[in-house]
Amino acid sequence: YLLLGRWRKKHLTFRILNLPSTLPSDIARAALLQAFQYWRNVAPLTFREVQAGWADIRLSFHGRQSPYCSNTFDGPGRVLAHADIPELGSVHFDEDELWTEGTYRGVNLRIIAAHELGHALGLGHSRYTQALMAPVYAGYRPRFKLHPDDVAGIQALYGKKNPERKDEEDEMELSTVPLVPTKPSPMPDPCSGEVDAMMLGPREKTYAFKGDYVWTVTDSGLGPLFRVSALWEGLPGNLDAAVYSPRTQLIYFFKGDKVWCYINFKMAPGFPKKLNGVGRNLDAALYWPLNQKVFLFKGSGYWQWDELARTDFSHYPKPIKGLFTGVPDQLSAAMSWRDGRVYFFKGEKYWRLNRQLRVEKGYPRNIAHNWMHCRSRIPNTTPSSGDIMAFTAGTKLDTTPSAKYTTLSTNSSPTVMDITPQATG
Amino acid sequence: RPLGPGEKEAAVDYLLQYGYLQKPLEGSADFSPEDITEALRVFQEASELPVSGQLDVTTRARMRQPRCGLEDPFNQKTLK
Repeated sequence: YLLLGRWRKKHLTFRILNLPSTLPSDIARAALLQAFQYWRNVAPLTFREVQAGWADIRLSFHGRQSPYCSNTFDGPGRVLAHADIPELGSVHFDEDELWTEGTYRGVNLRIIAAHELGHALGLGHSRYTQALMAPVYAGYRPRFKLHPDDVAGIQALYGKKNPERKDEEDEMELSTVPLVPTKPSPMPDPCSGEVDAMMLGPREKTYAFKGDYVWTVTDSGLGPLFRVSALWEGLPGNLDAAVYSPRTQLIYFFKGDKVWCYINFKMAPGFPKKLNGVGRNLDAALYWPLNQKVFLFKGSGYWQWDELARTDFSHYPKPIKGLFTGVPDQLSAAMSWRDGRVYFFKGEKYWRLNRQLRVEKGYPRNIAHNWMHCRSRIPNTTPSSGDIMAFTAGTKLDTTPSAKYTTLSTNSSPTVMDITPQATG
Repeated sequence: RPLGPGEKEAAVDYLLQYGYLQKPLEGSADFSPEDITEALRVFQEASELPVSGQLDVTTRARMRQPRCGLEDPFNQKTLK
């Protein structure tokens, strides 16, 4: 890595002055926000967006002509973007590029923005051709992450991300949200086993939602219960469903006829939106990594939704039993978990499905005992590898954010991909 | 493949723009063949290409790759 300069402060403001025309603005914004997140995850830096006035870092798009940049661009290809080093803060993208997200086509805005922010934070180009800070764009990578050389460079400038301080920063971030319950509401007992929703969230943290509260579930125990609105400001309790999409790195919450969408723990602009094309008062939602789609469940039916494409829901809902063999109707919650299996929750019980979406032998099992680490009043069932045992309390609730978002919508174009059994073989 | 019209000039412009050739502080930018060979070698090494010092096909192709507009700090001489 090469160090070109550094900011004397670590809490920076930023402003997005305009967006490219080749991407829906919410996806472009999410890409830019995620670009900041890569650096925030590995260094004691924070970035606060301002909508007007001066900002330390200013992102904008211009082409061959620009009233405020002598370094004009060259049309599609070749130079994609440039940035000034600290403490100047300007970051410019060539508006003539085909900026994209979630595809190998065009130029991935999130990765290029992360590179240019590296410059704006003080890094020069890296000798490692696979590093983010390499001069030449290495193309779209679905599971992109910083190269060790990028991390070493930014930490040489700003130090390591101190986990304690990280919590402080998160606490500080949380402190802007009323932690005191606005009105008393009964705190649920995780050992009741009943949940409103389950979600495998960012950084593979498992969240359980019940009433106005949310807690994490880990191999070693349960995290403290937080009010849902203390983490996701503006989100009501008693949710119908929750799902995190690693594809877009967005979190969706469903309740009644509305959907909320969050980038990190910040609500995406324009949300909540009314649901259209799918049922209201949903039962459950999950993200299926094998086809990167979101599945929504209600009663005995399901909808399959492609976040990055227009989905025709006219052939939905389809019968749950037609795709998820052995799963009951009227679910409480659903989740694809980090063991590669799909879990369905109903009442006090849960079912585990294999990769062929068939319920495995020995299910259903008891949620309280196998997920919530509660001493069960029922005969001990031998837990399988995907279940969780061993008990200690006090796991820190993960408030690490991640960012990108899209909108839930329908129109006449055909469903992008049908995954009925014959199609998936 | 022999160099097309303007390809050599384009390559020199690239090496200049991205810090592989040092812009002379005064006078016109006419570089000695040795300067250009040295700059090409540094560029090829940094790009993990065969280091020939020649403006060969793979080097020209690499120069057409989409990239960041900032300079590269790989030529220790120009970096100073």
